[in-house]
Amino acid sequence: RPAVMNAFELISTSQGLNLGVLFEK
Amino acid sequence: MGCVLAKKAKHPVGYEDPIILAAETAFTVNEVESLYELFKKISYSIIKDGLIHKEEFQLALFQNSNNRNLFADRIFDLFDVKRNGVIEFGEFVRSLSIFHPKTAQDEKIAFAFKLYDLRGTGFIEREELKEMVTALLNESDLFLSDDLIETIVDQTFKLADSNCDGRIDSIEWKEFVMKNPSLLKNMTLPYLMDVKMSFPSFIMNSEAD
Repeated sequence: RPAVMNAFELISTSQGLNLGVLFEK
Repeated sequence: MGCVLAKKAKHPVGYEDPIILAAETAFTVNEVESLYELFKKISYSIIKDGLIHKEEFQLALFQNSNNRNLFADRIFDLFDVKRNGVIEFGEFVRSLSIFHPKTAQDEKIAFAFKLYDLRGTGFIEREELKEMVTALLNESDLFLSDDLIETIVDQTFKLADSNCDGRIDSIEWKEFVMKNPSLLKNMTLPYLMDVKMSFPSFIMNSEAD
């Protein structure tokens, strides 16, 4: 297990980056 | 009266010919027409002018037009290529094309770099990375101490900033992403392979043969 999280991994989980939402429903 | 021939323009300002857009993007003409259905839905949601305003973009992403989010702001600003405060149809299609599964990885890498280069200096700086981590934590209601945030940012810079000049340039970014491909995950939208299924009303409105 990595001791420290990669900052970019963390920020890539932002809801603001999830454009897939635009295509749902 | 007597204006029987006066006809309202069929398409709003910023509309572009699907044939031209298809030629310049990863989409077919029919797919561009389907994307127009999505574009209309978003661009008429608050201000009925056929242009996507920031509030409408936020509403589409978060079901709330007041939900400020650093990353959504960045996406909006990058889609708004003309920098006039709205996303026009052509900008929408060209930008979404970067997220197409068939688009070259280099284009996705370059877009993600611009996204994270908050101040547009050509480098992802340490302060920018810290600002983004802090924004993500606020958004997620997660709390990490400032020390831990510093450690995460330092550690990431150790891995990504290979020439140790305190900032990540586009070449270092590309190398880093190649080693960590999951960072590009949200740069590909599988939905774009099947736009016609999501917005099938193109069949009714198609101008293509």
